[in-house]
Amino acid sequence: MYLKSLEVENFKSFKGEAVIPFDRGFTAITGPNGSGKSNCGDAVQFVLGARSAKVLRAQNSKDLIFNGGKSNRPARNAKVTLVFANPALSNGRRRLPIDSDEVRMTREVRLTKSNNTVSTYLLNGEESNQKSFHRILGQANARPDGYNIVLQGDVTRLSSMTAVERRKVLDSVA
Amino acid sequence: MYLKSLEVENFKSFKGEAVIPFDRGFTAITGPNGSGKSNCGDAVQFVLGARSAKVLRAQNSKDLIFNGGKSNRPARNAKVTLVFANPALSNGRRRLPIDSDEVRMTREVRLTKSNNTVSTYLLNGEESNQKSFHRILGQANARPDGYNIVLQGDVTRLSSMTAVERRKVLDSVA
Amino acid sequence: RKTRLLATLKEVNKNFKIVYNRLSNGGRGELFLENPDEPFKGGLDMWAQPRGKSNKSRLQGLSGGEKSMASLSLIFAIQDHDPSPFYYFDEVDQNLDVPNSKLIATECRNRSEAAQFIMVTLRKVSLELADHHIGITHGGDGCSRRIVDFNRERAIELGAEAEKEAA
Amino acid sequence: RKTRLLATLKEVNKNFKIVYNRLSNGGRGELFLENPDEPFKGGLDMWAQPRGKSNKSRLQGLSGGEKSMASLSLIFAIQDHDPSPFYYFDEVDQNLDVPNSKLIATECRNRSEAAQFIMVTLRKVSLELADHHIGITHGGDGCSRRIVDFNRERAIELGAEAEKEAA
Ligand SMILES: Nc1ncnc2c1ncn2[C@@H]1O[C@H](COP(=O)(O)OP(=O)(O)OP(=O)(O)O)[C@@H](O)[C@H]1O
Ligand SMILES: Nc1ncnc2c1ncn2[C@@H]1O[C@H](COP(=O)(O)OP(=O)(O)OP(=O)(O)O)[C@@H](O)[C@H]1O
Ligand SMILES: [Mg+2]
Ligand SMILES: [Mg+2]
Repeated sequence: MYLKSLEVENFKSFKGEAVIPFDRGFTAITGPNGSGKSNCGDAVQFVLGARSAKVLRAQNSKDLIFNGGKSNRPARNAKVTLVFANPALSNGRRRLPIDSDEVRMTREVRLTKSNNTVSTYLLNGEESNQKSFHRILGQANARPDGYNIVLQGDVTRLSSMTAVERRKVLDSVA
Repeated sequence: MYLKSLEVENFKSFKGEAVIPFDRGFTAITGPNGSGKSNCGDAVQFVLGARSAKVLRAQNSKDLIFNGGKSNRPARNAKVTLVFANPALSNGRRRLPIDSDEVRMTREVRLTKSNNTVSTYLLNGEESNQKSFHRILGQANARPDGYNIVLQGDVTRLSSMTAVERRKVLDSVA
Repeated sequence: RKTRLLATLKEVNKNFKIVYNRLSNGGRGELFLENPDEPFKGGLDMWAQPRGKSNKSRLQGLSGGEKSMASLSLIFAIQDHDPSPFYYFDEVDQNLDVPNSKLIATECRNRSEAAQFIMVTLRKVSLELADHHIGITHGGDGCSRRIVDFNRERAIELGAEAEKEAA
Repeated sequence: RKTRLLATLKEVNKNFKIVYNRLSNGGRGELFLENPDEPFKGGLDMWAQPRGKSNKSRLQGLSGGEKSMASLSLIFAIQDHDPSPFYYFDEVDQNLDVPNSKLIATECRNRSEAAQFIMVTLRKVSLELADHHIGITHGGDGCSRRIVDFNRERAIELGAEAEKEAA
């Protein structure tokens, strides 16, 4: 199992649609300051189930929707899809407990008429919810905690946190 | 007025004596991780009057004395001298209110027989104290606060501190 | 709950010693509970002695780069405890010198045989060791986009071009 | 005490706008008191809008490099308020890309005509722009020492040599 591609639509600084293809092995993402590299990581966390909007450097989920930048129209929704390759293993089972070679996990946040946000989850196009996402991803050990995703600044935070905070990190993976 | 040289003796990772000459203009210090670059900054802060041992990444002043490294004998004292060029200006006055072309400001910390630390201050070789250091340096605006010395990590700390902490920074320079 | 924590600590500590020893070319690392009898009443200490340094060094007194190498060793040790199919690292090599950046990029490369590794980086050393390269930019209008036809040469050029312009 | 703070804020804010505008090639920055009537009851907000970005962006949502450029602008603005004869910067360019590192190194170089600037850095761009170079190393025995006969070429080589060894 690996992440085949990241599809974003109006997520943070990404206007409209963008597809970022990934391969197996070791992939490097580079680009200038403020170009949107960390926003890709936030997009991955957004689907995996980020602990809170604050982890995505957003005050609330409205901040996740493309705000127009300098001179474009702000969007009304933001959507992220993680596309996983999920081949059958030699014993017939698949890492993600879904019976298909490709698994598309989509999370979308939309502004309603009264300007609140509504979050929806789709699994291979069918309606789902955060709980089943957690369960399915948990089976493949692709959970968002436990330092599988190391956000910008996490390394320095780990060396300067208190001993009690560090023990809590261990609690969360025990 | 400028810093002509930094003389360290058994200060942190510096074994024995080391003299680091500086010039006017823009000087870059480089070297591998853990080589002692930030310890030079700590040495400067130590004489200027660092706010606390913690700012020098030390638990107490004993941690400022060379601890022997892998296989040397630990030292019993640590000494730092800042050598300032202090020429007379066109109006006959000098930036540091001391009547000499060169001003040597020394701070030393020594272990006593009962393993406590004693700090002494010397101004051009004569006994002085922290208060006069502060007064003399304050006249030349070479104070240790107000971001004249930006320690490793200060920039990131400034962008992630709370608004109240940031207002306190302004208080300290008002 | 306590037995689970102690069992996790034992395994993560075993991994931490091995990884830190490899990433520091022979240094010694160790994790300690402040209060082994009542672990939830205390914290977890991380002790690291880089090669050639005194065994009295406290984490607080280590340099920025040395602390990062210890923290990265702990992150790898935690990952080994419960392996995931993919990992994402965002500029973990910010305060590392070239040799340490190379050690971390090589570690990621070796681990990428068992699991997918995606690393955001500005450093040339890491770009050289990656198998695949993705370029992200914004066109001055605040809109992020992917640079198509991007490869290792273009990735290194992106940094070098800016460097040439800088010199 | 309140009048002094308000006067200091006015001047530092004026400096901040000018410096941030220069360091971000046209962006806009501003400092706000959360509670202007009772400043000691609230905090000080820093707002920065990099070039090409929306004016709704909050400091929290900016990138690592963009935040550092805003913080460095504030540091220079504070220094301008009460100039000192010498300044010491320790790896302030850690998370900056090459163009931003060059902007900061150039700013230090320009300011070094009026006051002495000493900067610890690992970045080639900054080493190229400095007038003088000092090398510090430890010989594997935990003892720091100064490298004698050190100059710009040797400084850049120190990074490049390690890079060659890394490639
Ligand atoms: N909802 C949004 N709409 C538009 N732009 C946004 C939104 N949220 C964040 N941004 C912008 O995204 C940019 C941050 O991008 P990101 O943090 O991904 O940069 P980066 O490539 O990681 O840079 P660095 O190398 O400095 O870490 C900021 O300029 C911010 O203003
Ligand atoms: N009292 C002491 N005696 C001996 N060594 C010490 C003492 N205090 C600190 N050290 C050592 O000094 C080293 C740290 O040096 P310093 O922080 O100056 O490195 P640096 O060159 O700034 O590295 P980086 O590029 O990673 O920031 C550590 O390895 C630490 O163990
Ligand atoms: Mg980033
Ligand atoms: Mg340092």
